[in-house]
Amino acid sequence: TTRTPQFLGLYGNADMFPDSASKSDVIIGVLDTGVWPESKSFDDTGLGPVPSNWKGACEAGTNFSSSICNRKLIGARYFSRGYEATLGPIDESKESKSPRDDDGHGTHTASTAGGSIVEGASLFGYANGTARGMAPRARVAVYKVCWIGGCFSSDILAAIDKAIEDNVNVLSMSLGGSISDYYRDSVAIGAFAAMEKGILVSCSAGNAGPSSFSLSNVAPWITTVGAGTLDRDFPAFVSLGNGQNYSGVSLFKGNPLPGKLLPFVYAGNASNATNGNLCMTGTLIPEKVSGKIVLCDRGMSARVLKGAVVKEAGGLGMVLANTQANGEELVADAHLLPATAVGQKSGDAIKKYLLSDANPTVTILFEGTKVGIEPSPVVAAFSSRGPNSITPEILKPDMIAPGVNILAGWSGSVGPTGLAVDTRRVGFNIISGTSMSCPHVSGLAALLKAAHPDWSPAAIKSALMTTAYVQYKGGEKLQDVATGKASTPFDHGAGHVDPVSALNPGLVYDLTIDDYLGFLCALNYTESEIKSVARRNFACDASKKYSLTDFNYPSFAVNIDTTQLASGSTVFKYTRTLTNVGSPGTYKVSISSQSPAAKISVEPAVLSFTQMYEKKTYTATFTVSSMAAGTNSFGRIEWSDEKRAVGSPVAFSWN
Amino acid sequence: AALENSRTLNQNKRTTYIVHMAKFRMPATFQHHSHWYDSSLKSVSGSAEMLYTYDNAIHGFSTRLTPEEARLLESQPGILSVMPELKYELH
Repeated sequence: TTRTPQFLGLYGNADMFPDSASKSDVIIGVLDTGVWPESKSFDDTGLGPVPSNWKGACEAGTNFSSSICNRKLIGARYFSRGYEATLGPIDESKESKSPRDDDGHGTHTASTAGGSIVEGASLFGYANGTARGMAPRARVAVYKVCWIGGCFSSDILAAIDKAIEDNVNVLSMSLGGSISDYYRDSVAIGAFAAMEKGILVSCSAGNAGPSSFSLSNVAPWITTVGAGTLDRDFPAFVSLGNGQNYSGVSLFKGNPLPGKLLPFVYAGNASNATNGNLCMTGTLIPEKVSGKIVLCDRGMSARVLKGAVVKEAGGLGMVLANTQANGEELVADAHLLPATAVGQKSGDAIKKYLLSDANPTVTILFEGTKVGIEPSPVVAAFSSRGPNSITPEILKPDMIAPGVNILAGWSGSVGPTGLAVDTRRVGFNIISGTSMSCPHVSGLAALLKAAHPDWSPAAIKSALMTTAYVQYKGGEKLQDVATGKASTPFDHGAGHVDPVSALNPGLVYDLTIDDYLGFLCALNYTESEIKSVARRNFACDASKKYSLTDFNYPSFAVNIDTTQLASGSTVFKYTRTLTNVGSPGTYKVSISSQSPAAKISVEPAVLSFTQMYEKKTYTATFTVSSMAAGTNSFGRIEWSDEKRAVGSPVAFSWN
Repeated sequence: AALENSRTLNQNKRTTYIVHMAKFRMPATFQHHSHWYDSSLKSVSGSAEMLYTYDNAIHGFSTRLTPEEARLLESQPGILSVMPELKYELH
């Protein structure tokens, strides 16, 4: 990716991430649509031999030779038996029955996590710069599990099975399914086995935001990653005939519009279809749009497809207006015709002009790439939000990372829009989603694993979470683009990832396999359900009290049942154990709470560590007063020794 | 008759299931767990074939079964669960 390494502080801190041999021995497994091995992001120049513990393979298949892997892309496998069993044999004229990526998504995520350094990367000149993965010296192994018809759990499970056997260190999965209990969810079950082998599993939170309870991949042994913006934008202004200008974004590159105002039409008035405003395929009347710029409303169909529909009908350009569903979130696209996306407010104002002026005119001015945009990051509207609908006691997402307008490697068999009519081919593409934020964290986890090979997946996750930031440099709280207001831990989890701080957190909240088994017991899972997840002959001890509140997670979720809330206030006690992973130090706690109805106290308030891996336990007491059901409030518990700070969000929910 | 045909078709329609096995309960008569998995599957279906055998992510296998075969398999000794396959999407 370009820009995100700077945005995450990875440049100028090279000494903190020494170029050691161990760093290049970390292996990131990516389950996705495969890989385009010819991408410059998989150049292996300067890398040593393939790690001796690597047991993977480079599987041959359609348009993919087993000799195409190298010291960067050390493994490539594909899993299609489940897919073919359900949907019939793969049509090899449409997709490669091999690890080859015919979609682009897999190449993008794999290069984001562990791509090599590529100078002069851009998409049509947009987002130009030196591209690199978050762990540019890590090795990458690709497991193709997603096909045109979707990703099937029997294939996903087979890929995780192999990735564990192959000896990956980090697993990156930018996919999700419907919300289901952990023992029914193959990603959760496979991730449990991976975690047990010391593999950190990073998954995307989902793109179902900004609705509440919209998260995927919420198991506590998974690192769940939401998406935020960068400080980069691609402005393309809408200039109306009445002299008004509105800002939008675009990645269009091609023949420019004539340097004059052009006739402008609302798609809803250029169609006989009831949903004509959405510019669905075949709904525009060519006579009414030919030679004009068309305003389409967002929704129902792909944004780039709407552009193709306008172009097909003879339109010269498109203004794509957000509706309430997307608010002010702007996602840039490499449209096939001059087009720009505008937010709901601008869209409404433009429509007002369009529908009130007898001869409306417009033009679009493309401004290229702008950096230094503030505030940034802001939580992306599409990023899925908490609370956690499976286990409300575990606060999710865990963190956010860059996931909007991310440039990374792309497949050579598909254009940047992914449309069949798009015959352009690019080495890099700019796309958005929690799919893009997940591999950022996967790559950063690989960096931490290289620096601290003995850390457990839980320790690495704790380091990433507790050092994440929740304020801008000026002290203002992170914002949510969906509301334009401060975001909450249900939106950003522990905050925005800060890898430089994560490298040396001082303290971590660690978890062992026994802790996770205790967690399953606390969920009151049946013996059979636990055995399905944990793959062992394990039964919960009937004499033991298993508690979700004492599960050593790096964040806190306090759920208050308003029907059982005593008059006055109710007290909830949670315990946590911190492990020293730094130099000796004395840490003092600081506490903040948004609401007087949710009071926080911590005992003891000071923890002194004299030895490496020393553990200290504290109790957090939450004293909660009555509030209306549906109320949420937030707080924070932070331990600091003046040099380092380890922070945990607290979410209170009155249900 | 059409409704009845449709019901019969649905009853005979095979879909993919992921079968979780209690590997630690494998009878001593089997030398390898894959033989035990195969035997369990054959006990409910003469024609069903395994798609994958899993060793690390879970203990078990995936296969195509009718709903009735899935129900029968679930009641076999050593079977922890028979879960219908789920579809996932890219984010």
